[in-house]
Amino acid sequence: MNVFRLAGDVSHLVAIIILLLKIWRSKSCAGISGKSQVLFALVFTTRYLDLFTVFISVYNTVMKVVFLALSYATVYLIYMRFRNSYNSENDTFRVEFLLVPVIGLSFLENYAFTPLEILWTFSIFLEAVAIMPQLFMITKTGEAESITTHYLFFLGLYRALYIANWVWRYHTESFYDLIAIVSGVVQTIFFCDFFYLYFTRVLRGRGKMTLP
Amino acid sequence: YQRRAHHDEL
Repeated sequence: MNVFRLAGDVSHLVAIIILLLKIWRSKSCAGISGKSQVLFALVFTTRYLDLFTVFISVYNTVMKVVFLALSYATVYLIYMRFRNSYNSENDTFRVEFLLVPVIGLSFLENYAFTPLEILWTFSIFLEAVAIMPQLFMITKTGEAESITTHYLFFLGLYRALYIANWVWRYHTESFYDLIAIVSGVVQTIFFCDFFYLYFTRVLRGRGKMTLP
Repeated sequence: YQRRAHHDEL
């Protein structure tokens, strides 16, 4: 464990909590892409299947349980509890365009052709594109509430910090996980456009982020 | 990639 990975996990946790609290307190999921949240729940489910078979550390196990619980709670709030506030008419990204290539690639490119390893690879590739429906929804509505942009900021920051963690681990342990690194770089690149808007618009105290 | 029995990152 290093400071970059710890900061990344904290940033990821903060992002998930920001979104969950926003939905719970405003009793509405307007402007939130349910599809992205389902994809994130799928990412955690397929990545943490080793929750009961492999023990890394208390921290690792606790964080996996927390991420799984909070992501399913978020999906529950969107599709069950506050489903009448869900903007399904704006959440129209075709997730099959993400799932098919990700499934295909995880069968082609993996460390071992075993169910657990292919599912882990699937979760890594899927996470890189899981935010697409949410970013698409924002471009479609042309705006995002500031809370939603803070959620996206911490979500994007988490994988950027993981890249620093991979550089650190390469130099200190000469360890590198190429699938995670390539996918993590792609994921972070997808956030760059948002980061630009976030720093130039939201942090200027403009409240909502309105797209040009 | 060093063969590792499992993935230790979240």
